[in-house]
Amino acid sequence: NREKLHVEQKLAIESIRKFLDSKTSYDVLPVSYRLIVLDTSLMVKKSLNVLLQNNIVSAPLWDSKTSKFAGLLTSSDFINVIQYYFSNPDKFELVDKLQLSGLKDIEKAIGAEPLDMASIHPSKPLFEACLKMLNSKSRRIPLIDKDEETHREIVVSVLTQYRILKFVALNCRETHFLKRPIGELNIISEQNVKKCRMTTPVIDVIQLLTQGGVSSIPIVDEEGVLINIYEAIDVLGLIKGGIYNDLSLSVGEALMRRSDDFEGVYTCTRNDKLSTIMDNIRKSRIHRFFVVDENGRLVGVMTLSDILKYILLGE
Amino acid sequence: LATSSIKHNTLCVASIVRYRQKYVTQILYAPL
Amino acid sequence: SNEEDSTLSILPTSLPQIHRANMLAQGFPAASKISPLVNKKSKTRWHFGIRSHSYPLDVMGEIYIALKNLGAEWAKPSEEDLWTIRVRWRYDVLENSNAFNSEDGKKIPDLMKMVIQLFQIETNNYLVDFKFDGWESNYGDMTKRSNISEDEMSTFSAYPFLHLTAKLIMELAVNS
Repeated sequence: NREKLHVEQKLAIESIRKFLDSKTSYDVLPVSYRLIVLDTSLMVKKSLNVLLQNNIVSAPLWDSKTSKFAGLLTSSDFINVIQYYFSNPDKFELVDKLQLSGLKDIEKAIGAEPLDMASIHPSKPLFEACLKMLNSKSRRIPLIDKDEETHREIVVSVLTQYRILKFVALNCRETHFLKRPIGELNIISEQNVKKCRMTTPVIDVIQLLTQGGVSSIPIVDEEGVLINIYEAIDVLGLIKGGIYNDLSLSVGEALMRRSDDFEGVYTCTRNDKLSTIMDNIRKSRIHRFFVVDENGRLVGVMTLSDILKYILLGE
Repeated sequence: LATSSIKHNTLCVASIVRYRQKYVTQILYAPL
Repeated sequence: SNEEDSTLSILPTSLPQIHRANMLAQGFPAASKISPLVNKKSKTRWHFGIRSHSYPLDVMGEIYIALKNLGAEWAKPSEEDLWTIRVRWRYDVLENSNAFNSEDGKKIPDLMKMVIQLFQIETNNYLVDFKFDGWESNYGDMTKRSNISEDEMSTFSAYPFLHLTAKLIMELAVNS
């Protein structure tokens, strides 16, 4: 039976890869959709309002001076602003009036690694977009085309790992054959998982996010049991509340900012299968799975990058 | 062109554009 | 069989209401002061163009003044249609030095055409509509668009149009 599971999983993965190679990023786009773009002369704090008001966590930037796409605004930018302010508390005025075009200077000032912003043409194979995303360590990739009359750049959309996995879960029946336990697939990050306690100051947790290049930090109790997580996008609520003045808050207190429509942290165990994982991605907006043991102790984390990498390159 | 009321000194304009066989509502937020 | 042997679940202590109750129970000092972010997804209310209750000729006057301030030019309106303005506007961006030559050496048209039209919705309620009307190159030759029909036109960038109309609306808002 094990052998049968192995063979079925291998064949299913190969079939899903063929599917990803046969489709383009354009195919993932709905027939009708919105794309919210921010002019780089907008103030950072106004852009925060726009993101929260539209329930989005990232948006492409448009530099109207050069009539060009100027990268993506992501939670990393807000984290950079918090870290800059934490190191320069006297610069409140500058931070308060900062424009989106000034984010690059903040990045340089704190020595942050600029996000490698890969982009791709909408007509390229989806498989290629996925590879580019994995290599650039970003969880999203802008689709860029050119206006055929003025040759100016068009931001057609921004594809995320979640949207691609959901597209696979919706269109590939082969996901039902991914029955091997995830503990056997070398898909779970178990070593050096950075974690914290509920009493850890939120600024230290934010440092862990940037040092680890991760988008969430698990919060465990004294026995190592998982209680909650702090996500990079929680920083938006911290800034919105203006409590980035008070960064000595514990991460538990900072999480009080989370809005009530937060769906909760998804956990699983080593015995779960990608078939059920993909089925849940199809139904709910999930960004990662924390792997726990039978006592709820944290074992590791499986992110959408890990799942996508396995589908593209695993086996 | 579609516009939304100016709030927080931020202007929001939009236009529905066909991109090949799909329709994108391009929404641009700019400071007043 | 998916569901029965799955151990996927949502961590109860991570649900905001339970987290807040736990924090208060454990007596964290700031816990009682911090309220959850209300993600009011206020539905953006959209309008066609911009509305005005001013006297029609005043509206047209303000538009011409704003266009002039922004360096746009317009065709002389015909007697029978005073409520339509055919605008031509240089879209000059600080692109690289050879601003008007794209990579493949073709000339990039830099004059955007726009039609601005005043409509009456009801008594004392008017609407100013903005329409994109193609590109022209400032060397006078007709824009390439003539040989691309609307249907074939499949990759159009709305940003220059959105950018210029935003500038015009700001000018009108600031002047008024």
